[in-house]
Amino acid sequence: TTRTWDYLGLSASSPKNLLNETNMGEQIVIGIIDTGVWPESEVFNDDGLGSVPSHWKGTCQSGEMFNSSHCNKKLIGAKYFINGFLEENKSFNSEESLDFISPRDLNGHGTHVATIAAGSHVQDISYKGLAGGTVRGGAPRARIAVYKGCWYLDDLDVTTCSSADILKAMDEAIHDGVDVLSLSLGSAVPLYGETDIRDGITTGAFHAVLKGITVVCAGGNSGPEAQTVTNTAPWIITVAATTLDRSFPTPITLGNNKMILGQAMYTGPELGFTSLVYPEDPGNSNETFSGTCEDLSLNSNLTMEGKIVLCFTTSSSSGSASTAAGSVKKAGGLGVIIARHPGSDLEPCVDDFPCVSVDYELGTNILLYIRSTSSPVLKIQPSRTLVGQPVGTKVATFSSRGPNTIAPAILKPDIAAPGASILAATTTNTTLNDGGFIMLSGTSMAAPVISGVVALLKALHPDWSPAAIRSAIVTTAWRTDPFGEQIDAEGSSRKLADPFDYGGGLVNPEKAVKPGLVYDLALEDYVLYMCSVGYNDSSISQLVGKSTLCSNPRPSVLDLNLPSITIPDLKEEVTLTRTVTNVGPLNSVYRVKVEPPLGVQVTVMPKKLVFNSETKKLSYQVRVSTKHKINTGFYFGSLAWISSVHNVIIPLSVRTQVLQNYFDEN
Amino acid sequence: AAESKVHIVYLGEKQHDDPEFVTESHHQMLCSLLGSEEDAHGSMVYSYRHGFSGFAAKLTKSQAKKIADLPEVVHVIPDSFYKLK
Repeated sequence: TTRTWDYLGLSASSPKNLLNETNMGEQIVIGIIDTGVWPESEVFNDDGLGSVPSHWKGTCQSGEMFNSSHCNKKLIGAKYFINGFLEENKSFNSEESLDFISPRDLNGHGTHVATIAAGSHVQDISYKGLAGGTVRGGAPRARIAVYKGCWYLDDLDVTTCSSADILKAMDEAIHDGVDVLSLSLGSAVPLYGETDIRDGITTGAFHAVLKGITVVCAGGNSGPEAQTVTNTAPWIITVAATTLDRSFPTPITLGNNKMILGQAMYTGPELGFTSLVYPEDPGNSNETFSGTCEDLSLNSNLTMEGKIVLCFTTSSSSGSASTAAGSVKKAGGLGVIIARHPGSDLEPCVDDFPCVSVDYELGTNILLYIRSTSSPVLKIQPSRTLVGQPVGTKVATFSSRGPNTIAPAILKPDIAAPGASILAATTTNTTLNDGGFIMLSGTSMAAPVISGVVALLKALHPDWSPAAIRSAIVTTAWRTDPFGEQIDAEGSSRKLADPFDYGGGLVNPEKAVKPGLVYDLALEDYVLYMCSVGYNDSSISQLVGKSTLCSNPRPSVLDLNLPSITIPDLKEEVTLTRTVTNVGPLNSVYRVKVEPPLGVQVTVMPKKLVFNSETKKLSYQVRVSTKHKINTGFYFGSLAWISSVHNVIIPLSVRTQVLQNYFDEN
Repeated sequence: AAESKVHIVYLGEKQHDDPEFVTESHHQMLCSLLGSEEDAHGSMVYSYRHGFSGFAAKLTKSQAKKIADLPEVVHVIPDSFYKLK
């Protein structure tokens, strides 16, 4: 977070901005459901904070190495939920487990995400000199309530979260009076339906949202493949991850004096010119050679000992780098150059072992150099921190992509935020931490960025519903980076980002303060949604606690009043409706501007919306038809309502399906 | 004996504001299914009673099916697991 908030335009030094106008969210409580909290971290200091908000009813639960005195005016709640986990993991031994049977965090993940959402200012933090600056949350004076529902299972060396525990945590958080709920967890596709309890988060979130609590969830790390986004219910804010305008270039110099800037978090000493090898069969050997990063251990020690090793991998996971580094180190090697597809999952190697990533093109350059000389050598210098141009913003490779597999007409993810190489607090015993701070990547890190922004917006607009807040964030998002350069979607190959990569775009907190118009949703809209996706009257009645009857014919899911229009199966012309609520100047006039998707005709009626003291809500209709004669992929456009001061933009995504329910492959 | 696993019994919006009353209704439902208060107590994992109504309980497949058929039950599903993202 040493860069996140300045990058997003929320600098603490600006005298008048969202941060300062809301007293940094001091009256807001953000609930974090995760692996717990490391309360000694400086990010939970309560310096200068006033008394706990009066609506707070939560408590601090004592347990192993945690008691109520660990809470303060910053960390105002801490509870743990383990019953579901214990029932499902009979081998778990609470006496012997490394995890703490209390709200105390073992993994560090919960502490990290809590920092991102609402950590207090802590100056002069870095990871061994990299990414230095002030660590803080999006709403640095907001209060944090931690609900530990994820536990370390020693037998399998995994951290897992039982949905029964998570649901209980949500139930308690609703009772305690959280204003925002942040969940950096989820399941994998195939997903359960969002209208039933097969997904606990979805169900808990539904009731939280009906009570005015905004629920923010990570969209998942299964990118860059399409149709991988999770936590896709229309009442949840689903978050994608981008990179920052920050990188860690690491100079590597070949023996021919050609310098290449790789990427690493290498903070050890310079490794002077050292023999360089790419393990490959010279043609006259009976030994095994492998230049594949995951298979370096197949090489003899002699091949790698005392050398820097070049390897290639098709994986973008940091696991390949650490596996390669481990193999080279074990063989007595001195460093490793990993040639891989571009990705954003960068991690330091254990014990400051020199490990530098390059792309295939640069890796091939190094390979050609090796083959061109009898004694190839290479020098590695420590990584540096590069901030600002020319480092561009990308939707991270790992960030899960739409379309939404449960309800393709509901655009997911909703929004994107920085989630790659984020420096924030952790436990002091986590591997790769530096003084209790660590760099982590994932949509886990992006979700609490949005939670922090939501906290500030909620402080400024306490009467806005969760849907209105989501709308404000989505319609004002950057579709470029904050400096006007395009946002790419990292993958193989890189492309211009679209709504399935980043929803409305990259969150623009200052713009979201005054969105002009919002696409609001209330209970009756969610009922219409459930009717449209086929739920029966009695189930809906029980879900919402009052008698409901779906219309006949059932309403169209396309009419759900989202700040997006997604038509996954356009064949005949369709007409859909949206309603906008004026939250800007009373007397406002908006005119429509449509950028239709390729080969799609979009007509909006009326073309002008006039608001005054009497008219605060207006509806418009959108008629959409296709010129395509074949089944196409999704094409993207936008629909904007423009006044003299506001541009209220929603993404348009349309797929033509002449032949419906058809797996389009030949 | 059939194996009991944690199931989540979801009842939708809560019918009472008093959480004690909501929990009591969960115990009664479980008691009717399992036949004794002791078994109901031993089976109950959580009562969801603030934001919505439901409970988590250790049930066999057939018990889960029986309770799912009750008109006041929206769904019964086995517990599942999330991962950190």
